[in-house]
Amino acid sequence: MLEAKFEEASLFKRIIDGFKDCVQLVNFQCKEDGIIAQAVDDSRVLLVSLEIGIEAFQNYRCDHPVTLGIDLTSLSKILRCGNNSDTLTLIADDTPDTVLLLFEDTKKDRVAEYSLKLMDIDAAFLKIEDLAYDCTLMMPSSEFSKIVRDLSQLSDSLNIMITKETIKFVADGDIGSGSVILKPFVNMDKPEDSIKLEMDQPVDLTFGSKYLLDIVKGSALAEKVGIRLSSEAPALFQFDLKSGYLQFFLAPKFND
Amino acid sequence: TPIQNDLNEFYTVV
Repeated sequence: MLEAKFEEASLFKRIIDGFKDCVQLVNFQCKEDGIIAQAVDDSRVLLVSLEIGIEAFQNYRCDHPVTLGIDLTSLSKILRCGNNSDTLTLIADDTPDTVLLLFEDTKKDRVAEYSLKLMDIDAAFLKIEDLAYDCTLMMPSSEFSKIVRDLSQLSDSLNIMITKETIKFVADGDIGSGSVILKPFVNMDKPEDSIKLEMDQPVDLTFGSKYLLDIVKGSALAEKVGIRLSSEAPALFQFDLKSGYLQFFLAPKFND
Repeated sequence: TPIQNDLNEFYTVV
């Protein structure tokens, strides 16, 4: 039996909105210590990995591991039926055909119940090995989101270059070019606005704009985004939850 | 134009 109760439905909505546009069919593996999910986009360029720890829930109980195969488009339809401030409980039995979504507005004694049919999704569980990264960058997710959205208008590729004290985003396209240069700094009054950079090696990497546009949809989950880059490995973009995370692994473009 | 790499070589099937 699974009973996973979010204090606010908006959290689960934001999690699902954070990756529903890049993958569609996802197995959610529910275990004693929380829920994990992962999926790769059709082009096998972007891998999404989600972990929701039990601290992220108001109540969590899972006696028996259970996998929920979910079509995110269908799930999103149901999630739109609940109010953001409702509590949301996911309920499934040990061998489920459906998952129940229970929205409760405790102030009004309003209860809404939806059942979502589950799917048998044939997807291997994949792991990206722990990798050594050349640069680790932590910055406000809203700022990263704006840079990606702005520069993506100019080109289908976005270049990220990091040297010791400079982070440079560049787009060079048919209509023109643009760049945004940032320097690490600490904002004592608003630590969440700080930009932190740890660099072992400089990097100069190019990514597909359309994938970055998908990744920044995770920005609604966290004020900060962690970006880890390596010349030899996929980049990691991470949005932390109160307990758990939403991660995106993105393969870079390379010059042939 | 740079060519898009994919993730295949970085996966391990668990």
